[in-house]
Amino acid sequence: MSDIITIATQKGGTGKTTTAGALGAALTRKGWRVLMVDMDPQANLTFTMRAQDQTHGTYEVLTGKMPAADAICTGPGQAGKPSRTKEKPGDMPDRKIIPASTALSGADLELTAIGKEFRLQEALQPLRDDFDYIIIDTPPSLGILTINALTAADEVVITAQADAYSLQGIWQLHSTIQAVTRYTNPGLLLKGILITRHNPRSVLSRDLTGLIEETAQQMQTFVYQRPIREGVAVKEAQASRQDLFSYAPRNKPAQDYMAFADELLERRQGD
Amino acid sequence: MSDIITIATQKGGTGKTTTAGALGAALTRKGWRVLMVDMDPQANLTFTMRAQDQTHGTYEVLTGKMPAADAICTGPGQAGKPSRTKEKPGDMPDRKIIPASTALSGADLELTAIGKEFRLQEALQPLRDDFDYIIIDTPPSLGILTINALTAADEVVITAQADAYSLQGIWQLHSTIQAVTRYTNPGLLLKGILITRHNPRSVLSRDLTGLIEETAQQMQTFVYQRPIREGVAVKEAQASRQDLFSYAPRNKPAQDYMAFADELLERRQGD
Ligand SMILES: Nc1ncnc2c1ncn2[C@@H]1O[C@H](COP(=O)(O)OP(=O)(O)OP(=O)(O)O)[C@@H](O)[C@H]1O
Ligand SMILES: Nc1ncnc2c1ncn2[C@@H]1O[C@H](COP(=O)(O)OP(=O)(O)OP(=O)(O)O)[C@@H](O)[C@H]1O
Ligand SMILES: [Mg+2]
Ligand SMILES: [Mg+2]
Repeated sequence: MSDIITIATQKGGTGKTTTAGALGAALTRKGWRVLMVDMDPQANLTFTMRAQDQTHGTYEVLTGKMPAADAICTGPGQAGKPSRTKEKPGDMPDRKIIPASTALSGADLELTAIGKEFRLQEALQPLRDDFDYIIIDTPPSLGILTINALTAADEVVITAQADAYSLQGIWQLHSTIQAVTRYTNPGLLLKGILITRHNPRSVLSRDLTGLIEETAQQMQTFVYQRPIREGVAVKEAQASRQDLFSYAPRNKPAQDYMAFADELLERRQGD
Repeated sequence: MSDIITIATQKGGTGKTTTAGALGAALTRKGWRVLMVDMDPQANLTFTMRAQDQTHGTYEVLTGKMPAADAICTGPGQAGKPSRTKEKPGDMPDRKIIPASTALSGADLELTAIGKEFRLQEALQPLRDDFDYIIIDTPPSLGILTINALTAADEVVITAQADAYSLQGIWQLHSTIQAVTRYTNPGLLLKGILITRHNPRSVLSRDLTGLIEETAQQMQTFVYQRPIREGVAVKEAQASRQDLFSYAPRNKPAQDYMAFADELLERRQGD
């Protein structure tokens, strides 16, 4: 039975897509069977996984045009791609994704009937035995696409930079999570806050990290021990459409993301 | 007759709010009468301008509950606030803003009647003689709030980081701009692309800046000459709820934003 994890926050640019992609790649490297789901009309994760498809994707699945299994695209393994290290990335297992397309931005207006929040949950149900982890990327909004992703999920991870706007975004998402656990998904767990694009030298970052830790306690959750440091390789890997570990496995953000995946797995055993 | 400028892109975290705030503050310092409009339910600009108000704001204006003039909040002048420089910021003129509130996130579902795209344009019409510039901040989405902001605007400025995801965001917004000029606002001008959070040392930034410049030419627009450099003072000013020029006028991003405002003014004369 797979574990469905949604990465979310309304605050833009906090690393939702980067985190979803890195977590998926880390778990795949550790041998788990992983399905990615791109619920963002920007389709950034779909682009980086080279899985663009305008007719088979999350839009068709949400609007009932096809079952989720038919929309799964197998992104090419990242083997043999130019990467920054001498270390041969080796043959990466194919990574599977249900891609996003621009049609998805119309979903807000199309999904109006009763039960509109449950479309993704129902669609993923038949796939749960085929994967160990299903990881969902979401747009920077609290609309119907993110509500679907929260309703379908077992756990939600919030990404935040250590700054005032991200902190506000955490509180805004928290009230949405409370509504979702009350009306559509009582089992949803807030599985921690991950600090991204971290600049350890800045005083403000340290102050805001402290505030975010206090906030996490108030929400009965936690902050992942190791923030993700800022590193140029992240943008480079995304532009060259490779996962971070194939592109630059020894780079700081890659190490931090591997530590994040390890902590997530440890905490799962503890459940 | 005021000039209405909307700052937009679907890509999250590219500096829309930072740019709207800095441009408003720069024009105010140069003696222009400026009104800010916050169309983002996150209400980040409203927070930084200390103008939170849950009953008078863009939501009430869009849904016809009150005229725009009644929703204008006068943010406190930034005089005398602790700032990083010895230079006394001096008495800043009050800055005016129509604030956002969380109620705004429901606007997508409420604004359904015919003419829903024109609500903001109609509401701002009576104010145009009271201000020289009206600057609109938007959420990271291409939904009805951003459509209203584009329909109301004379010009739109796109913010982008020099990375692959921002470049995709430019193309996505461009097709929305084309639809807006065709159906709701034929006079809308794409008034350039501003590169933000720029890291001049990174090779990728240079490559992507080149690609963005090519894209701008294809869209018959331009990239502002001086990218905005990354600087910690931006987040610090936002957290302490001051405008960038009151907080750290000699800081790199403050200088870059002043150069951006100067170029925008120059190009306006040239029109
Ligand atoms: N650790 C990091 N180091 C350097 N750059 C990073 C890091 N994490 C993310 N970025 C960059 O920051 C930008 C925003 O990240 P990303 O697109 O993952 O955020 P997002 O929350 O998914 O954005 P959106 O709200 O638009 O969906 C991207 O250009 C990405 O490459
Ligand atoms: N030049 C800069 N130097 C350093 N930090 C910056 C700079 N510009 C923006 N930032 C920071 O980057 C983050 C994103 O900026 P901002 O919130 O203005 O983007 P946005 O496009 O408005 O985001 P959203 O899509 O959520 O509305 C903020 O924390 C801001 O402080
Ligand atoms: Mg994203
Ligand atoms: Mg913003």
